[in-house]
Amino acid sequence: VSAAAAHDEL
Amino acid sequence: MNLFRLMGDVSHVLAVFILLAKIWRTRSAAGISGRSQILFTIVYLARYMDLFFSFISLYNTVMKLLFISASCATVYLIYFKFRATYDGNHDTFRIEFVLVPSLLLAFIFHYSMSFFELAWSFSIFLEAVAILPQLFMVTKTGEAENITSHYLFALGSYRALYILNWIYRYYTEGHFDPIAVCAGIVQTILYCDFFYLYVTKVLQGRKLQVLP
Repeated sequence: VSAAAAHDEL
Repeated sequence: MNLFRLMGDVSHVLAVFILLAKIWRTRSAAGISGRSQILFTIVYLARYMDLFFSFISLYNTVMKLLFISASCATVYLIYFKFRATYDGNHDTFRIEFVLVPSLLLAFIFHYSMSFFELAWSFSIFLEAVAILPQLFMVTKTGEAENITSHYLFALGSYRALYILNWIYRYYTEGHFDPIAVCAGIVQTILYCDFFYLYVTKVLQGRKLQVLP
């Protein structure tokens, strides 16, 4: 889930 | 970036421009829910506040600015420039019914208890239901113009394509964003009824009409 908070999507 | 996400983004941009072009060229906002457009503007403003402190890519930045400016322009056209053509009598969905639950959900489900993360979660939940005033309006008037139908189809396809992108990203990079995925699935389900009508009526050259 760590990648989730990066918000690299629109 | 993968093909599903790219197609999703293209579909999203297409939807935004179909709507802007329709209102501009017909000089009319008839059949368009101003309330849905206000909700989408809130969604973009709440989600893209990170423009000021996080840089992902030029592509992301350009798209974010595009969505914010296009949605503001749409709201301006509906409520100011072509206000006389706006069908306010049929645009009666109470937006607090989606704003308040989205805010509550954001306080329950978020990745960290910071202002920007809460705003991000809020925008994800609000986006899932922001189209409800528009769908409500179509049901109330009993029909939608073909260009409005194309707009709704492109806008609905965008999140459906994102679901394929999330499945792909889960298997290729182990990326999983439960908040976006759950809200995205709800968002896509809301369009299912419309997708059915679109395929069975609009694509066969008929006008989209809803049974009473």
